[in-house]
Amino acid sequence: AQDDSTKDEL
Amino acid sequence: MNIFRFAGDMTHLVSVLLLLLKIYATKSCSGISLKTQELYALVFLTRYLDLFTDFISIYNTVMKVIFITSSLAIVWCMRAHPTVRRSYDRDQDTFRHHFLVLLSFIMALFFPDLFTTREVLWAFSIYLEAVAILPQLVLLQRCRNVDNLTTHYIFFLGSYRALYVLNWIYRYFTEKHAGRWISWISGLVQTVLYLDFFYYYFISWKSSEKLRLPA
Repeated sequence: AQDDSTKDEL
Repeated sequence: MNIFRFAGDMTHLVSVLLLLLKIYATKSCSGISLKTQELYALVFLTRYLDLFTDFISIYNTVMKVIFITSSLAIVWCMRAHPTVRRSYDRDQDTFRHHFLVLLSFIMALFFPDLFTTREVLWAFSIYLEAVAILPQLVLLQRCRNVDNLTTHYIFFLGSYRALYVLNWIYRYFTEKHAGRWISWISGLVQTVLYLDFFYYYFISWKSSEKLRLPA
């Protein structure tokens, strides 16, 4: 699942 | 955020600014594929759905707004701006990009991280971005005289995802962060598609001649 650390990637 | 990631975002931003400059300065979109621009607008619209729901940072929000508005503005310019639209090579820009959309959507249905609307659309945008440059590269092969701004635009657009791959490699070794395999594979495919262009871009820079892709 989308862990938070890649969430901020564009 | 590491230096590779920031450099990637700045490179992406520069590519957008170069394209806007080219269209604004020359009032022309010759050599630009409308289909690639449409695919990119779709990529940003399906990837940044969380723009209004999840606030991550000012930087993140500003960049998403820039990418969405600029890609839509460029598509509008090439379709409807009275001066710019006349320079669009409609009969050269013939790549069947609908197949790319369909293929990416099917891939996203079969291989999302999680089977939720948001995750499927996110995976769709990642798969689609990997192949979105194809119409532009095909058009570049057909157009003989492409202006420098256009080649620099493509160079920066291709470099940004390569820097993201470096960012994932860096994070893997420093933060033991595995990343997401969808991003890894799509980012690598996307960068590989540019290798041919990067080679000719480098050759043209060294011999200070105009970039020419072989027919």
